[in-house]
Amino acid sequence: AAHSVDLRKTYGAGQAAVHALAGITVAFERGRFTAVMGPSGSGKSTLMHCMAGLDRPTSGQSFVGDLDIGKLDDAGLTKLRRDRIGFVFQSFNLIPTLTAAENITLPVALAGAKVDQEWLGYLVKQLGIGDRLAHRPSELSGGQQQRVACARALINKPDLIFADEPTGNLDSNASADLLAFLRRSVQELGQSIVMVTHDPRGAGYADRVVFLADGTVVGDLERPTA
Amino acid sequence: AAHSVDLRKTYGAGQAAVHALAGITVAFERGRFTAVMGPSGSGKSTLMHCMAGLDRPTSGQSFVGDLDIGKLDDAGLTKLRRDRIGFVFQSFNLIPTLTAAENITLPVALAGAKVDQEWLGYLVKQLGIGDRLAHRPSELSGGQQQRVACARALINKPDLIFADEPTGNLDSNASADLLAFLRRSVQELGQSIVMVTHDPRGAGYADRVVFLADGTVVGDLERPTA
Ligand SMILES: Nc1ncnc2c1ncn2[C@@H]1O[C@H](COP(=O)(O)OP(=O)(O)OP(=O)(O)O)[C@@H](O)[C@H]1O
Ligand SMILES: Nc1ncnc2c1ncn2[C@@H]1O[C@H](COP(=O)(O)OP(=O)(O)OP(=O)(O)O)[C@@H](O)[C@H]1O
Ligand SMILES: [Mg+2]
Ligand SMILES: [Mg+2]
Repeated sequence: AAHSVDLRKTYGAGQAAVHALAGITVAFERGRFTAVMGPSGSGKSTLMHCMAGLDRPTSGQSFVGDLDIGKLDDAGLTKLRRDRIGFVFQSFNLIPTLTAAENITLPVALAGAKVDQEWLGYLVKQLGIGDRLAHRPSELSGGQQQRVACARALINKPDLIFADEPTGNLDSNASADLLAFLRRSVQELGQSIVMVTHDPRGAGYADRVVFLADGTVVGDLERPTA
Repeated sequence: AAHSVDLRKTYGAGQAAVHALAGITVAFERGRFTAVMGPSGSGKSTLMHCMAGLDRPTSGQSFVGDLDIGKLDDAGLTKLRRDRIGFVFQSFNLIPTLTAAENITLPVALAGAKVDQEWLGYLVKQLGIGDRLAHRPSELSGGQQQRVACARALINKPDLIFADEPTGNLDSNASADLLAFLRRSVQELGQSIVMVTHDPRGAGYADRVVFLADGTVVGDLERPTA
């Protein structure tokens, strides 16, 4: 589904340089649910951004399928993200002037397609946000905003989903619902999911857990026992 | 330290009305660490905002010490928040154009006081953000931003601290460090802390846990065993 080769991302130069990614080679297989864990500041979000084409690495390569996304121009990256990749941001990034429903269906509108109303209904019900679709982000709680951001990432049924701490603002029930939903979409729809999490219970839903520290992969565990 | 009497907050009217707070009477004692838990959308952030004077309730009263904060005008509320209350927002609310250090010391600058450099150094070291003080919020990871927001809430040594999911973006080590630090400031400095959390480990650091559901208090536990 996606892999990187010696990916590096450095901010600043000289003494003050920060090596957010210090050479990461990792493959995320199709149809599997991979969790990424690691201390705060270890490069998890930076890795997700570079592998999803949201940010350009300093060096190294990143592939979606067989496509080297470093060779794409900005328009190519936008098309790739719109058609093949769903992204749940750590800070939600909802559009403040749109309602929850409009935020969710925005990717479809941008692609000039028609909304699959049945799938929208299913998503909204699974995520428990049916009674807040007319609210704008400022009229939603933190957890509700996070679930709207998840629905937006899934609306186009992308085959590859990157989710950056999708349960950070959810209580244990809402978070168990969301994780079970993500698990099902891997098993039933064959989607590939890469999820950053600090929550050990979240890692329990994954097929594999990759551990980062200081911008490098320091561990890789198959199927943890939940 | 703070208490509310039949606090209500309703958004909208008629059919679409949302009763975020449906009558909450609760007291948070001085020098104690109280956790507030409850499902997403149950009113936790709304309660914190109304009790800290950041939002006006629809009806009911809220007191800081013996002061009925509903009787204060906007200038009075601002002064109360600056001098007596520290607030850690669920969405950080850092000023994007300021560095981490400037964000942290902003409350002191606004109060026209001098920064206690020793206390600033102690805070920064406890929260593990010493090497990111010159970074702006966009140059910090989610967890680092959260810790800067915590330092800002504590810089003026307020006697009452409201923290809305202060560990939501932190890995288990950083979150244990922060919780232990909050626990110490209750025991050693006599501060009063009210913390919203979804994390059972977080609740374990508290003296008491108050449970909300649908805008009302549904449970109240003394000193859970960690
Ligand atoms: N401006 C608003 N207009 C309408 N409804 C609102 C508004 N702000 C909040 N709400 C609603 O009030 C309820 C309580 O919100 P609040 O943010 O207090 O929840 P919370 O317990 O903090 O949840 P979370 O754990 O997800 O952060 C939610 O159902 C939310 O949709
Ligand atoms: N624009 C930038 N300039 C300088 N340093 C940056 C910039 N953006 C990120 N960093 C640094 O890069 C490192 C990695 O950040 P990243 O956001 O990937 O961490 P993370 O693992 O997602 O952490 P968290 O769990 O706190 O979200 C951090 O130490 C951060 O301070
Ligand atoms: Mg991150
Ligand atoms: Mg909240």
